[in-house]
Amino acid sequence: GKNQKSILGFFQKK
Amino acid sequence: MLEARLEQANLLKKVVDAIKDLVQDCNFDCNDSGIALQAMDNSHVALVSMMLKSESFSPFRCDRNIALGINLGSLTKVLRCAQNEDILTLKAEDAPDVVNLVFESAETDRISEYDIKLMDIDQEHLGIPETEYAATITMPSAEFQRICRDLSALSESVSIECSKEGVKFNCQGDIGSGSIHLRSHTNVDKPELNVEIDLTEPVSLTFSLKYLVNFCKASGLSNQVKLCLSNEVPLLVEYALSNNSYLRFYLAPKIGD
Repeated sequence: GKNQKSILGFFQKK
Repeated sequence: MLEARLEQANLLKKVVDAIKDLVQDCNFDCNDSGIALQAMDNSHVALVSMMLKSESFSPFRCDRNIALGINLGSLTKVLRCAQNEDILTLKAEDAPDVVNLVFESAETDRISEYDIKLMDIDQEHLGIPETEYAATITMPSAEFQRICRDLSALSESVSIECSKEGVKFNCQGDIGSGSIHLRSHTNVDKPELNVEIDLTEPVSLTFSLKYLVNFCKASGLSNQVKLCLSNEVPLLVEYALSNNSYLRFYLAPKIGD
């Protein structure tokens, strides 16, 4: 199955 | 100080309505370019990014950067006190405890005024990289809303496949499966019904329908919605507003095995 990724895996904290 | 006057309270009402189920407490970051908001949902799957440019207000004045920490539930309660066509003015001091909202009826001499207590919100800002998306789909926002709503009755997820053949929204659930296929379409009389597909590379991604259905609460803000996709990056769903203002949602994909 597919797993929901976190947005934090793509956009870094400033 | 901040002083920002909107011709119609309706715009802010619709924006807040569209995001209040996704994010609860957030900073409205005010500076001389306008009022911006960036917030993740609690599960860190989706990101809301709103920009109301200073040109969307008349007049707009903001001398220094002010972060207004507002609970959207409270803001909703106060915005319900405004009529859609009321003129809305937001005001705040430089180091404010409250934000002041004034609603003026253009038809009557009624002026109402509310203060909302501000909160200290320690919010992280995320850097959103500039992305050349592999596929950009511009379509009627009502059509996108219908697709998300229809497919969410069958499944938790939708796969969005974009190819030279068009764009296909596919889902598979316990009771069966569903798919909707759209091609580029130009309607000269009703350009709001146009479907435009700009493709540099085929894309196939899977997303949670629960979030997409939530984003579609913004459909009343714009006749058209823009979906931007690249493999293995978050989907961008954009509702363009007047004066280059916008409401954007980013959604992290589901990635398999």
